[in-house]
Amino acid sequence: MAAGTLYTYPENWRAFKAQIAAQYSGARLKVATSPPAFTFGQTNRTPAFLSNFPLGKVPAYQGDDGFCLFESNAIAHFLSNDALRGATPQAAAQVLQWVSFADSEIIPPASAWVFPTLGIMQFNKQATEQAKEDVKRALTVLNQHLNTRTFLVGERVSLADITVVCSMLWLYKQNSLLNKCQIVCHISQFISKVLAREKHVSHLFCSVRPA
Amino acid sequence: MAAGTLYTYPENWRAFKAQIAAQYSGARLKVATSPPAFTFGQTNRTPAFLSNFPLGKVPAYQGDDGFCLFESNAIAHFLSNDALRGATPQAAAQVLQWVSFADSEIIPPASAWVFPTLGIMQFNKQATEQAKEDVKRALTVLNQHLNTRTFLVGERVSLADITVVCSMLWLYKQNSLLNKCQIVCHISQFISKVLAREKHVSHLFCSVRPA
Amino acid sequence: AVDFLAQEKIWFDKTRYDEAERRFYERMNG
Repeated sequence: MAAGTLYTYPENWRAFKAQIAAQYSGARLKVATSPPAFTFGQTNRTPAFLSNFPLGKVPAYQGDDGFCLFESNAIAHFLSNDALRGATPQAAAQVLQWVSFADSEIIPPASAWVFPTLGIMQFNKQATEQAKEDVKRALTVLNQHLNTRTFLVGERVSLADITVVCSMLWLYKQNSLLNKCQIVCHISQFISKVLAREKHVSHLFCSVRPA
Repeated sequence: MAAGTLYTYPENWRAFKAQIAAQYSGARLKVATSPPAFTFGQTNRTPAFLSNFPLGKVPAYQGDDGFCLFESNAIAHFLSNDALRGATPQAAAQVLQWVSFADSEIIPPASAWVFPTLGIMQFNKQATEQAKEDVKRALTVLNQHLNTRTFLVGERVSLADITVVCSMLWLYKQNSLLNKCQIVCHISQFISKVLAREKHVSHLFCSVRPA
Repeated sequence: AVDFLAQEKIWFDKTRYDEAERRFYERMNG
């Protein structure tokens, strides 16, 4: 069973994928988000950190045995168990399908929509309208898939569900955005089910109220 | 062993990941790129196609047993064997790490740099200069990793190598771009090794001359 | 969290690039 340390800044939705996967699988994960263990912007620019994690990005994982990984999908995969990864070749491929879907269909437009509302980017009406449409399109596909299923792959929670839920975190934090999106209840129910089974991490989403 | 059909337009670098993986693993893959089997822009908008592949994007894979997959990373993974996917949990995670690296560190700036030169998008000097810097940074990390290794993960070709090589296809097609990038020979040697072992697919890269 | 999020690298324009690529290859394929 994996054991190690996850370096990240607090409330990092990418790190949540790994943290939730570890909770489900039982991997022993220490999370370093603050001094002295880790200071984002400083520690990740040191030569020691960069020698293990050349991009200087977080989350970054170092096992107790020295094994190093960057890229959140890889870390979450490593900290998972076979059930989360997909126990058959078909299930494993479907898990990767939805992980890619989250990265390529949800994250870009969701970020383009949410970041201006957080004051991180300048607001651009045309870009925001396009982003909303793109988010709606992605969530419509997701909602349709969940019309007849409880989870994205198979009959139990997988890395697909964890990844997709985490990718929607900021959409849900900005609650009113999803209400405007007129999301059908399948997605909200889906999120509740993915998060409900794991009591240890529910506090990470305590500020989120599904629409 | 997987057997099915890959729907795509011709010369699609995303489809190449799956095609090369299938060649290595021995999966029986038919590739549908032209009428009557598949017409990009028409077939992928039909209700029949969208019922299996709701995003309408390619590459899309349908097994002879009816199993459907979208997202190129998932398809390539499914058509691989255990060696390509990474035979141990650590190797499998490292494969995913480099796949994510290709998607997040190479493809965005490579697209920003190359698309205007192909007439796909309008040229923007500032965006191009930034893209060049980002490509250089990503390839520097890659080159450094390959300084002491033949392949990205372990001692043999994996999905990591296939994905990273395919993600650089446009950069290499626009040969002069890489010359301007002053790529150290590690990457060129790396590409040659990844492609050299698989004679069946070398024709896919016949128009590419590594810098 | 917002301050940290501001330092994240996101491909905001991905959809625009996907769309441009799609149109390009649809034209190329008649």
